[in-house]
Amino acid sequence: RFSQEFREVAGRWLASEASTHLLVFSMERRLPPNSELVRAVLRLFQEPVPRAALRRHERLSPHSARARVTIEWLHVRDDSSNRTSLVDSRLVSLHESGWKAFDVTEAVTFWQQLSRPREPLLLQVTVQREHLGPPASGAHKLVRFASQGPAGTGQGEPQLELHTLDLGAYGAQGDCDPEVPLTEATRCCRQEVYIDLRGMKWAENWVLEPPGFLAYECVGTCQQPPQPLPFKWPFLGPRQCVASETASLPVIVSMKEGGRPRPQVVSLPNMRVQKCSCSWDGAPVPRKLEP
Amino acid sequence: LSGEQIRGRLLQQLHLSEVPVLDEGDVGELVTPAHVMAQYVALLQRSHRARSRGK
Repeated sequence: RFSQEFREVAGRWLASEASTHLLVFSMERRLPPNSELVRAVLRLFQEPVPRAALRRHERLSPHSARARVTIEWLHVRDDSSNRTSLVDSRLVSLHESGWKAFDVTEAVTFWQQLSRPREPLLLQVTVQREHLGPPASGAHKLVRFASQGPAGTGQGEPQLELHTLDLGAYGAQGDCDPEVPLTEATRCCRQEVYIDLRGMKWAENWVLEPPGFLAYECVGTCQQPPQPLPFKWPFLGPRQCVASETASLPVIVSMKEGGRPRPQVVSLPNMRVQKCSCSWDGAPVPRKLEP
Repeated sequence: LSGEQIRGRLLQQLHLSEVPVLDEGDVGELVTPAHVMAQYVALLQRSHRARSRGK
């Protein structure tokens, strides 16, 4: 508009896809440093369907009073192309209204994996038909989520709840102090363990390199968070001290080829512990963001 | 990580059912070729780089 060469072209809406909404959350400094994201919950306020509209719907589609609500994380790549990742989906009833909770932990986990400076967290909310194809039900057209509270009160606005644990208290402590003996009170740490391959009978004449290696192990206990947790997760056990990062170990072995031994390199994955962490037993392993 | 576990992982990676029987005499004179040693060192270095890079 500031160029003489440029002429504005007016457009008009021919169609509107009213059932897709984009929520934008500014996330910088929302997650405390040295903290672990435990759960992120998106709360949307489902507005009640007007009675007249509900009666009309029941007359036209007596068997379907539900719509599918899908939450996707939207990532705008550097080349401006979009990519969506499904994070939660559930059916909602036309007869219900009030706050609906969606698990968007995965979306925030993906967002955390972006390189800085990070874009805001973009969540795409889509309201679709429960079933595709005839007989078509218009239930999805009646589901409305509040976007702003009445008269700017903030009531009913979409909310993002972030539940975090302070790793200073609930995390591991890095490498163990070799001067301090291990007790039941030792906080989760990585301890040196040397594996001597030369001392193993089966490795004789077979394993040529290395003669041994530092494998490390995770020892100690993890502080448990206060009960009850602000959410319920099925099969969630206590926090345990486990290897969260590992490295492979290359080995040279002698293999017989044509009756003669020949050295060969083989890489064994997950042989050396790089990092120990406190993790929930039974918690889902976060997906890695793929390029 | 026990010796048995390491043995099991080696066999699995090499698609073997048991540890090959090798005579000490054959292996004693065995010299690791330079290209095999270079491959081994490269894998070692890659493994250590991954370590310094962190998560």
